[in-house]
Amino acid sequence: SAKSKNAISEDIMYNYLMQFDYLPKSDLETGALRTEKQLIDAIRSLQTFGNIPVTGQIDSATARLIQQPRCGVGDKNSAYSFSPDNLDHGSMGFRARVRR
Amino acid sequence: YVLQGPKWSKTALTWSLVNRTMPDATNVRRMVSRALSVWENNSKLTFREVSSEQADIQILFARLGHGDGYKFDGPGQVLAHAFYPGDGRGGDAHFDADETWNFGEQTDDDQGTNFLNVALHELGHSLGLGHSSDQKAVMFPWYQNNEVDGKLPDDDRNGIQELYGSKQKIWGPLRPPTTPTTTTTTMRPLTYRPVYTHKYNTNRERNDQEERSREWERQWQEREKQDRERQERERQEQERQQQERQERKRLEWERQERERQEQERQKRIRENWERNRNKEPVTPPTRTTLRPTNRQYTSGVHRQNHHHNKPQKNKPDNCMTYYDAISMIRGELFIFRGPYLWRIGKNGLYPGYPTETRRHWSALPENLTKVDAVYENKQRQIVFFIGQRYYVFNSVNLAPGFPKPLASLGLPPSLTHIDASFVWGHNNRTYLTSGTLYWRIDDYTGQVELDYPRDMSIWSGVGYNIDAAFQYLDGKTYFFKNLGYWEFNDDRMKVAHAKAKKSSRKWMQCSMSVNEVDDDQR
Repeated sequence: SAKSKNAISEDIMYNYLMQFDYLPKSDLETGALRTEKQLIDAIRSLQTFGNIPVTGQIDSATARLIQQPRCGVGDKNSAYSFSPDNLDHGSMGFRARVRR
Repeated sequence: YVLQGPKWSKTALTWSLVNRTMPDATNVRRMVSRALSVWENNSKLTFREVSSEQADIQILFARLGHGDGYKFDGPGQVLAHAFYPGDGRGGDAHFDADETWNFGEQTDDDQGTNFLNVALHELGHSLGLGHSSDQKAVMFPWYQNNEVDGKLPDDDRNGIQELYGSKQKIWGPLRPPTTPTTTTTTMRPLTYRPVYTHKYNTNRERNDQEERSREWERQWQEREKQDRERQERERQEQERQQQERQERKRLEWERQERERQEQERQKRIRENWERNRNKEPVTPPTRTTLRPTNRQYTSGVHRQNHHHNKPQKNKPDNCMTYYDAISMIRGELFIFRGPYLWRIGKNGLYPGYPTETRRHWSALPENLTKVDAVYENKQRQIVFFIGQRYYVFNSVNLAPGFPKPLASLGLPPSLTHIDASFVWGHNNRTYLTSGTLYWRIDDYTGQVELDYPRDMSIWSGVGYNIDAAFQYLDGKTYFFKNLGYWEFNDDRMKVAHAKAKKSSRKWMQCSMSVNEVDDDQR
């Protein structure tokens, strides 16, 4: 059961790291396998950004950090960065706004 | 601090609350106004509330998926998000309506998430600030229930002032005149005109001081003059930029209007065609009269058959047609439109095309009006999606047991059609799209994989309800909609060019018309 618990937490960690731009978002689709080093580097980067001890491990401080409420915008080179090419005025079904 | 994305090209911005009838609308507006005043007090920016969809910053409360591709997640975790400055949804701030928000003045955690703090943070994004790793900063990504009280931490203040400058000063700090140590001087802050109350020891000191005061006065007047001139230049520059913006807006509006009209026209043609097709009686082979020729595919109708003793069919125009489906089959490009297809090989378009799709695959339905999607699978079988069924062919022979319903792939039984099917070069996996959703097919089980469907927004830039998609010989994936196409950049997970290029130019080798401007040159 310990192994299974660990696997789940790594999965959550991966998703969190992808969601907030510590790992490439394309991984969400490709399910790309990453080396342990890449995961550790991403965790270290998150820990640095979050001002918690930088261990590269999913420790209790990291677990607490990723459970904290936060802004949905990514922390690095976010995909939320606006650019006209991710707009599709006619078909987003959002609000039919005309260009200003 | 991090400056992310573009900045606003103007300093006077407008904002508007979209959910004006929500129960807490008054409190929300008051809090947004207060949050904006914090940014306003620390920069040259000014904000004005309007009730308009044209406002620069739209404040929206929404839950879960709300149309921008960035779903909220219910209570907790993600509280809000915002877009960096720009047109359209640029600058807009979205708040998760499922959170328990505290719109009051109290900063008690038990009352819920402090909206003022979150709004202050999101509006920082709306102005062009990214996340900061400074824990004291407003732009720190994790929620902090700090007392705001109109003050901005140094990190955020430096960021916003780098983008928009600090509040305008009438004059900058001038070095005050040196005064003798024996005098008593009352000085106001350096940015204001100083007032002196002196006691002088000698006439000479008085003369010196008066001389310095005159010099000070002269400098002050000079600076004031320079300020006035600078302000006038800035005003003229702003006016010029405003005119330019209006001109650009007008041109953009005209372009969009043209596109809209073209889309409407194509939609009407498509509807007419479908209606007429459905009404069309089965043509007896001995028919000798001319069949009505109002069955059109696009604005341009290619009439090849002029034999009055044969049923006449209107074929789609090579250079003015959107594509229902497109796929590489046996190394050649096949483009499908209505019941027709084009075939493009090494030497370009085969002569005699477009021709009826059923001439190649005769097991397709006799009343075939269109093919929704086509792809060649790993077993080199050709898979056609038509309405709620799919057909698998070994070369030109229908495989046993087919057609089958889409639901047999694990797709929802309510699904009416597939928009596109393609093998993505990035991972060599097979994808199906329909409307706003897409699915991945497990090549071993032949079934839709778990965790699907997903939102089409991951294919950033192609939008929803695409017409077709396929992987070309160059390994790249191309998406099609209306008369245009996008090349997809797999590494960046977005289209390689924001504006769709004209399909007919690349895929049908159609030449440019006289008035047409090349996309790349544009």
